[in-house]
Amino acid sequence: KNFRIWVRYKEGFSDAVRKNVSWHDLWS
Amino acid sequence: PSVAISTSQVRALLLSENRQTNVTTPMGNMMLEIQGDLEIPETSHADDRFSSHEGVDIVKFGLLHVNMETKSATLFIGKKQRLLGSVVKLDTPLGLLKFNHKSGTVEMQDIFSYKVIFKNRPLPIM
Amino acid sequence: STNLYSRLSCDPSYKLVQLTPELLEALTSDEPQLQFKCFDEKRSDVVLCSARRTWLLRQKNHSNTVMLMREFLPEDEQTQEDSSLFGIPRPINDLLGYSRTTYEYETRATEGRINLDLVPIYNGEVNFPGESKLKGRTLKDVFDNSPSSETECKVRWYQLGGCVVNGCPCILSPDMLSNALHVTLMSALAESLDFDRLHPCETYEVVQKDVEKGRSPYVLEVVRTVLAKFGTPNDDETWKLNRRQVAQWYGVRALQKFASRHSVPLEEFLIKWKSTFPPFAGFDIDIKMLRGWFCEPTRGTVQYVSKDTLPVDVKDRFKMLFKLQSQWDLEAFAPFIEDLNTKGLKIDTFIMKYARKRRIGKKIVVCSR
Repeated sequence: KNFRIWVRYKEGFSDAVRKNVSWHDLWS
Repeated sequence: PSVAISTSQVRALLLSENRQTNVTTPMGNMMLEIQGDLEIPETSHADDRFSSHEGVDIVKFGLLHVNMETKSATLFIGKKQRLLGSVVKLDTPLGLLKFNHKSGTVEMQDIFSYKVIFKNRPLPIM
Repeated sequence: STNLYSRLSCDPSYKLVQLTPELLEALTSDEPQLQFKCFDEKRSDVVLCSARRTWLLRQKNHSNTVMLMREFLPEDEQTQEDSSLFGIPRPINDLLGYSRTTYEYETRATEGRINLDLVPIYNGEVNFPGESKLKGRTLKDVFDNSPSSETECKVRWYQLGGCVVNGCPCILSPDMLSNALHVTLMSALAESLDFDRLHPCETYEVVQKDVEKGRSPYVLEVVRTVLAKFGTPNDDETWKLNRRQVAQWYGVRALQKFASRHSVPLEEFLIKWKSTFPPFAGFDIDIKMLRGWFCEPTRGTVQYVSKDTLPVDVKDRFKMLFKLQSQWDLEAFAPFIEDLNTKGLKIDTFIMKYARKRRIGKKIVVCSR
């Protein structure tokens, strides 16, 4: 079996970054 | 450029006051959040866990148990990991938007008021 | 328990948007739907509009895995051995993960803006609109193409001097607006109309009495724009003239006319300003009304400052303003820089980033660092 189902844990959580959204972003 | 958001579905939901009180919404959706990367194969393999649904390849990756009384949740990932988490009410409900690139339309299909979140380091399955 | 499945390739066409109380209210109201709008596809920012409000869309990235799942019936049902249940109850349903997201859209209340591209200026031309590119398009088209709610568009349109002449949406030139305002006031005064209850049609009729026979540029729509720009609506389709706003308009025009090239003593300017009104108009004037439009190069004199000459760069703007006037009252200074305060700081906090504050008696004055 050459596959893995796995959670790679992250120590912290970050959600500080915010940016405006362009029309292209909206549809991407 | 502009696009109207079709909201008839969620409007009917909101006006009927049929709100989400469980992990799944009345429309049958659920939001799962994990503090980490969930690694899943990109291609199918010869294994029981792989199958297809409506012509799309899918894989069974876990088992979820929720206790709505204590709002606690347990998630088993693959055969080796166990995550402990909880059912959390969202401070701000989240609207689910579906963007249809072919027709250039947008529809708000559902509203999430709860999510199941796993923030702790995975434990081994004993 | 629940079996969890996932598509091997997730559908990227789903996104999440935070539903604030204002948005939830818009969703349940009877008004027309929410829309995403934008000035243009390449550079500008997407906004979300209801019938009455506009919000800037902001993308908040995060570092977690968020999977969107829905109930489904697997095509091949498999029985699960007890050993693979890890001691929890048997699964009774199945969920399929169909999408993953790494961000949410937030909304921040903002002012709607009108897209004036291709909207011509009207200065009273006889053959208006001629070959304007906007020919055939309506005011509704202009609003539809603007990143703004319809309600804000309607208010903002008139604030800008927007009008519809010969079926063509246009902006009245400053000269046209000034002349139309003056003629309207003169005619209304002559017929003793109530300035608190001006009806567009009645006002138009009295204006027509006073203009020369032949083609008058002051058509009904122009009069309507004058009342909407310089008035506030009553409940009954009439308008209450905003005297302060009218006085301000005359004041700015007076600054442009009498105090552009060199400064003028304040007392002399006030007399000249008063003389520009229609006779017996009875508008009160106060130089403080014109803050943001003039400086005092020396004590007791005033000089017009054109907004077109103000640098866009904040440091350059502060430098220019202190060159015009070495020391400013805070209230007189603020209107010249508030458009640069894009982060919404308290105005004196913003000013203090680039200038110095001093207290002289009871007043606060601002000067360069």
